[in-house]
Amino acid sequence: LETFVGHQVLRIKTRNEEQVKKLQFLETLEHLQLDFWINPSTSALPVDVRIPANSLQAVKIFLESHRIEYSILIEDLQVVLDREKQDMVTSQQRER
Amino acid sequence: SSNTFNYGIYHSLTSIYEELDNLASEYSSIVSKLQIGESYEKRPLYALKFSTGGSNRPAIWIDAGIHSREWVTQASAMWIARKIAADYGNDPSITSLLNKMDIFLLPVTNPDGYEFTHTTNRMWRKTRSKNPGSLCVGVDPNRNWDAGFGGPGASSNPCSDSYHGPSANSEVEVKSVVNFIKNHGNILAFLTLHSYSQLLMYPYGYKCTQPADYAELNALGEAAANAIRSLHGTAFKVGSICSTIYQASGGSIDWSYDYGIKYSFAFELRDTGRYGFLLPATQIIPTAEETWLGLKTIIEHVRDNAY
Repeated sequence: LETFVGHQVLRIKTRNEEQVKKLQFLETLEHLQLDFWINPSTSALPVDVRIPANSLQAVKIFLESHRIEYSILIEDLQVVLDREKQDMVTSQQRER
Repeated sequence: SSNTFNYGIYHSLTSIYEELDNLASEYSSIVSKLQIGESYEKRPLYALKFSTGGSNRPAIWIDAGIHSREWVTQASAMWIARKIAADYGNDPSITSLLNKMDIFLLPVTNPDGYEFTHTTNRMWRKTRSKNPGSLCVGVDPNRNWDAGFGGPGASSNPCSDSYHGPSANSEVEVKSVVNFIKNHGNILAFLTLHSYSQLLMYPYGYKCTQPADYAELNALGEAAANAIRSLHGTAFKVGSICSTIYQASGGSIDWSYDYGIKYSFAFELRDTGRYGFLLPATQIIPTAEETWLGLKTIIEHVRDNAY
């Protein structure tokens, strides 16, 4: 089973099309292994991206250096997945 | 519900398929389960048919879970299935609809991917087909339809999450739906559930020109969004794929619209701003309830404006 310990999901708010383009550039950097949950498209929509732990620092430095605002949607993805799985187990036990 | 299936939690594929059988037996006068094909890994593609008789009546198509990790869409589809069955004979609008039309509902459009999210990788969104010459697996099934296939907004890289596949309809899950719709020949609406972003979209995505029925689709989309908002205040944005998010080729509703199915809409379900598509199970029923109001607005319009 794939685990996602330390992966974070950032919600990025772009202010203009130039910042959207910066994120579209980020999207091309395959070595960062970014998983865009909401792709950069228009500054009217947020961009959500899952970032593996070992890419976190690089991405945050990139965003801050371009003054692109972000917040942390999910602090540690594995914690959310563990809770989801626990919910399912508990509910199925209750169902039975 | 009268049986043990808890619509307020996430379920395994096996459990969902069992519940389809339960619904078909509990509401045997209007609900039947049919297999429209099988997935790459040979899992059955089961759809529910809601019908009060007649042959080849005009029909509505609803699918969910084409992107397998978006569990709230499959869960919403299951709740909606029971809602439709339970409302027939009780809700005058649904009763009149099913006396004139049929509804087909495919709750798990990508069963291989769904199983994979339960057993191996919760983040998986594509199919599980093998790509010759690549170590990477799977195709984005919502870039694989024959609508601007291979155009902007889809990747030619098998390792990308938006890989369009080697050719249009290369994914048997997509091909099975296309064949079903073509063989049926009288589908008037194609509605597909995705998550998340709170968007209600109509064609086009593969090009940024307005569809011929823009005015009607936009007005109907706004009416559906108002219905959604009326329940829990969830605000959906309405527009074409291209104007709302970006150019994205090979999408299902572009294919269905170009095939002649005027009422083609894609829903991106609620975004709590905290979990993305990992909505906690406590959000399943409120999400399903509001989504149903939007779907119902559209299918009532189709019932009253059959073409």
